[in-house]
Amino acid sequence: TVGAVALDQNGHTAAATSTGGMTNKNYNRIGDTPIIGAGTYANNATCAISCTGHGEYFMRAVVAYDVSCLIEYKGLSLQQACDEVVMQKLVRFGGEGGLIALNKAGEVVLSFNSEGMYRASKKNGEPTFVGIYR
Amino acid sequence: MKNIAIAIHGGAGTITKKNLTPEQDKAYRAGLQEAVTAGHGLLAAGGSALDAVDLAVTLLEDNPLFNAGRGSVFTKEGKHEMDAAIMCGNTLEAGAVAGVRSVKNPIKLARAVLEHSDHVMLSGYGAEDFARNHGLAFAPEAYFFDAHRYKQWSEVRDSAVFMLDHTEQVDAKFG
Repeated sequence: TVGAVALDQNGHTAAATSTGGMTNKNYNRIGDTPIIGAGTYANNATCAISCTGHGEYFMRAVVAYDVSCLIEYKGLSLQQACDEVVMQKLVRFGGEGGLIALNKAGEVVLSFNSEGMYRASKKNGEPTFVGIYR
Repeated sequence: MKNIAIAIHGGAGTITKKNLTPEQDKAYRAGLQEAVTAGHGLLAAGGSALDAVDLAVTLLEDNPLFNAGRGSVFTKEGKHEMDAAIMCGNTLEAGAVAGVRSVKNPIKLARAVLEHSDHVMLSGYGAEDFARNHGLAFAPEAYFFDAHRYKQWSEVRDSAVFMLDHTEQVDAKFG
C-alpha cells in the first residue's frame, strides 16, 4: 500500500491511498484503502490521513475519521489523536499498521505499530526526510 | 514560501529494515525520495494539495517495489486487484475505486471518480468501464508481473493464508 498527504500554499489539504491488497487474497476482498473514513480522509478543519496495514482492523476502527473526530470533538492535537488511535485503539483491536497525517498548520505525524514501515516527508524548505522503520 | 508539506508512505508489513540488503535499502529510499520530492516540487510551484498527492501516489504506483499499481501483489487467482482513494480536504469531495484490474494507475481512476462522477466509490467491472469512458490507461497482465511477488504468492497459493504486502513470515491468518 502506498499513500500521500499534502498541504498546499492556499492552506488546503488532501489525502490519497492506493494498494494491490494482500498476497493470495480471495473472493474480491477489499481492504480499508478505498473506504473513505477508514483508510483515507481529508478535512481542512482537522487533518489529512492515509493509512496502511491490515485493512479489516482499520475498517472496524474507522481509523482515519476517528483521528479527525478526536481533533474536532475532543480537541486533541494531531500527534495525540494519531497516537490514541494507532497505538491504543488499533492495538486493542489487534490491528497492525499505521498512518501518515498532516494538518493545516503543516504538522506532520507518522504513527505506526508494526514492522517494515517506509516513510518520507518534506516541509517548506527543510531537508527531505526518508525513513525505513524496524 | 508559504507553509507547504507532504508526507508519503510505502506500505506496512514490507521487508523489515534488518532484512533489507544495502541495494534494496537504496532502491526503496530512492523510490520514496523521488515521490516526495516530486510532490513537494509541485506544491512549491503553487500546485494544489490534490495534485500533489495524486502525483506522489502515481509515482509510487509506477514503481514495482511498492504494493500498488505496477507492483501489486497476486490474488488467489494469480491476478492483480487494486483499490485506491483520494479526498480533497477543502471541498470534502472524494473518489474511490475497488477491485479494479489492468488499470495502470488506480489513483488516476479515483481522481476521475472525484471529478467526473456523482458517486464516491465504484468497483470492479463498472469502475473499469468508467476508466475506459474517461480515457484512462490500461496495461496488460505482464506489466504487473514481478518475479519476487510471484515467488511469494507461489508459497501460499495452495493455502488459505493471505499476507500483508511483503510479509516475510507466514504465521497467521487474518480477517
